[in-house]
Amino acid sequence: MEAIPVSGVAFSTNEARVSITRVPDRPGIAARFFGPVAKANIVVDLIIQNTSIDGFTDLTFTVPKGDLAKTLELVGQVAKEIGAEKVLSDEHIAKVSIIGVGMRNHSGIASRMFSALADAGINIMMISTSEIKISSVIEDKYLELAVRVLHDAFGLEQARPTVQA
Amino acid sequence: MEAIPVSGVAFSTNEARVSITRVPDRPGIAARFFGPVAKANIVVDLIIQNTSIDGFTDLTFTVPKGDLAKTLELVGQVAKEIGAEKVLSDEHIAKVSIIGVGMRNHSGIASRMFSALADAGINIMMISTSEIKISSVIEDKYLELAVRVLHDAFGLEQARPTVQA
Ligand SMILES: C[C@@H](O)[C@H](N)C(=O)O
Ligand SMILES: C[C@@H](O)[C@H](N)C(=O)O
Repeated sequence: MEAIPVSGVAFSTNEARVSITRVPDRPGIAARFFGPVAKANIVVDLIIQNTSIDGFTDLTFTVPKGDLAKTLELVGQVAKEIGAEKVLSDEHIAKVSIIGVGMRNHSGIASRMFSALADAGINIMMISTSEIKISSVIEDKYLELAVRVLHDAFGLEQARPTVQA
Repeated sequence: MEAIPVSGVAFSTNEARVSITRVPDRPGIAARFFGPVAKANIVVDLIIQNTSIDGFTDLTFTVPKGDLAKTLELVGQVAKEIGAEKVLSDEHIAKVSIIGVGMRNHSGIASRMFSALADAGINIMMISTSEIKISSVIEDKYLELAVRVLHDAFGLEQARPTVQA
């Protein structure tokens, strides 16, 4: 087994998810949502948009729980203006991440992370990746279990889980 | 205007997108797809999954163009087994990214990036973020235009665009 370049497990629980469903997939729509949010100085962490299938797609991002009400007000206004389907939110989420430099060439890491969560019966609600990190958003009630099974799956010491993914 | 901590624009054109639509949103599904892909030593770059709305969601990831045919074979098999809707792919994509440390606290950067692409009439097909990077997947034919307008939007020198986001 090649040494897997994973250095730790990080997590964050202070975010809430905001999703706008069925936005039209045409230039300018994403800018319409993030302009007002930026103007209100709300810090956005994850932004996830998958490719559209029928000309519409969902746009999801996370904000600090304390800013959720304000964000929903701003986003709700734009969603109405552009005729999106609905605005959903969820405060009971946690983000858990596998961190490792050189990650890019080891798609096995993703497979191992997802299998470890699956074996523990934890559903993956969202996925986002970067060169040094694979993040999964899960229900917050599973966070301790997720951190533990991921430490085991990658043979990491549990001692000091890093905070704030 | 606060100094925006953006150090550059990066891009990559050697990836192809694979999407599996309407996969059941239950534990173990993501692992089912990435196991065979990892076993075949196929390098996965972006992985994007948004939250499910009706119990189903789409799973998208990118692989080197040269590995697309093999990936579609592996993924097609699993998609059939789990009853996913369909498997789609697109080779004509490019990823363009804004890079900057300390990015997290400037949601205005996302807004500026999306507005710059919108003003140039460029549609954003996928979005993924990390602490130091905001990536947008666009049609490959718009790559040069996107790199140019993003340099302008962030007041960056055009001299040497970084490659491989
Ligand atoms: C959905 C949204 O991202 C749209 N495609 C845009 O470019 O703004
Ligand atoms: C869709 C897929 O990610 C599923 N939720 C899983 O946990 O595997």
